[in-house]
Parts: sequence; C-alpha cells; structure tokens
Amino acid sequence: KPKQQTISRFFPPK
Amino acid sequence: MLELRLVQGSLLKKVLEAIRELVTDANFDCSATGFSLQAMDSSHVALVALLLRSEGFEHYRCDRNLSMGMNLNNVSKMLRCAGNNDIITVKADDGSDTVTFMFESPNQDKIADFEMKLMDIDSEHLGIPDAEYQAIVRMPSSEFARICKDLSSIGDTVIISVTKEGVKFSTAGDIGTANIVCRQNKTVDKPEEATIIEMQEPVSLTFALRYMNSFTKATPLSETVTISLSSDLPVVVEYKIAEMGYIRFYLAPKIEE
Repeated sequence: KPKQQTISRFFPPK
Repeated sequence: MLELRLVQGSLLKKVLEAIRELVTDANFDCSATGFSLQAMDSSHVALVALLLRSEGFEHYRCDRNLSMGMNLNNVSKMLRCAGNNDIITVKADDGSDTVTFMFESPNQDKIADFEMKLMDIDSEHLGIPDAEYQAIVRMPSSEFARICKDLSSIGDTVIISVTKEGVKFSTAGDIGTANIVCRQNKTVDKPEEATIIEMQEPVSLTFALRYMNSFTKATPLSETVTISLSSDLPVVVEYKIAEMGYIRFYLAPKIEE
C-alpha cells in the first residue's frame, strides 16, 4: 500500500 | 504601522473560507511585496501558500515587515460579519497584539471595526524549490471540484495520470472503482472553460482525496485551476486570485515503499 509522505520530505526549512 | 485597504473585500472572505479547513493557526506576513501566508496542515501532508500582492490593494502601507499570528477560524468569524460588497481594511500598529478589520459599506453609510487578538505561532518557512513539472493541467475549477467530490464517494485516494490521451483521475474502494478522463479541449466558447494539458512526459501520482477536496474550497476564487505534477514531488493545485496573486496548495504524494 502506498505510504503518505510529508511535505518536509520535499521542501527543506529555510 | 500596517494599513491595507481592499475594495473587493469579498476576496479576503473567500481566501479565509478556502484555507480555514486545512489550517488552524497561521502567521500572516506583511512586507512591501504584499500580504502572504505559508502554513501546513496539522499532519504536515499539505502546505498552503497565499500571496496578495501590494499592487492589488487600493491602499497598502506596511512600514516594516510584520508577522501576525492568527487563528483562522477566528479571522473567518470576523470576516463573515463583513458584507459581500464591503470594503475591508486591515490595520495593525507596530508591536500591537491585536489586528483591526474595518468594514465599510459601498455607500459609506455603515462602518464597523472588529478588533481581534493576535497569537504567537511558532512556524518555520519552508523553501519551495522552483521545479520543472512533467505535466501541467489547466481546467475549470468547478469541474475539478466535481471530480474530487464524486471520487471521494467511492474511494479515499486518487491516482492522477497524465498521458497524451488526457488526464485521468482514478479511485477504488469497497464498492467498486471509478475513472474519469478529461481530454484536452480548447474549442470552447470561453477560455476559462478550456482544459489544457501541457505534458513533457507521462506522469502518474497518488494522493489522498480528503486534501484535494479541502483545496476545492478555493473554487469561488477562480474559474480555473492549474494542477502541476512531477514524479516524487508534491502536486501543486493553484487558484489564481484575479489581479492580486494566488493560493497554491501543495500535497505530498503517497509513494509505494
């Protein structure tokens, strides 16, 4: 089953 | 000092209705560029980025950058007291722990001000990298809302696939499956009714429908929506706000591990 990712995996903190 | 006067006050009402389901508390940032917000939902799966450019306001004064923490449900409560044709002015003094929303009726015979307490919110800004998307779909926002609503009565997730045939929205649930294909269609009476697909290469991604449905609360802001997709990147669902800016919703995909 595909697993829900979070935004922080893709966008780094500034 | 901050003073922003928006003749089309209904825009601000619509913006709040578009994001308050997704985000509870957020910092509104004011700078010379405009009035903006970046916030995630509580589970950090979706991110909303709002920009209302300073040029879009009838009057825009922001002496220095200011970040105002607000509970969006409370902002919404205040803005719902403004008439749809009212002019809305947002005011705050430097260092103040309140913000004032002033509502003026179009013929100036009723003026109301609502003062709301600000709150301290810890939030970090994320860097959203510029990306080349594999596929960009522009379609009527009402059509996209209809598709998300229809599919969520069947399943919990949507697979969005773009090929040269068109864009396909698919779901599966206990009662069965559903597939909706929208083909490119430029031969329409009005440009906002068109479906336009710009595809560099085919792409297919899986997303939670619950969030997509929440994004469609922004439908009253724009006749069209733009969906930008790339493998291994959050989808961007963008509603342009006429003459002023945009609301962009980013949703992290579900990925097979």
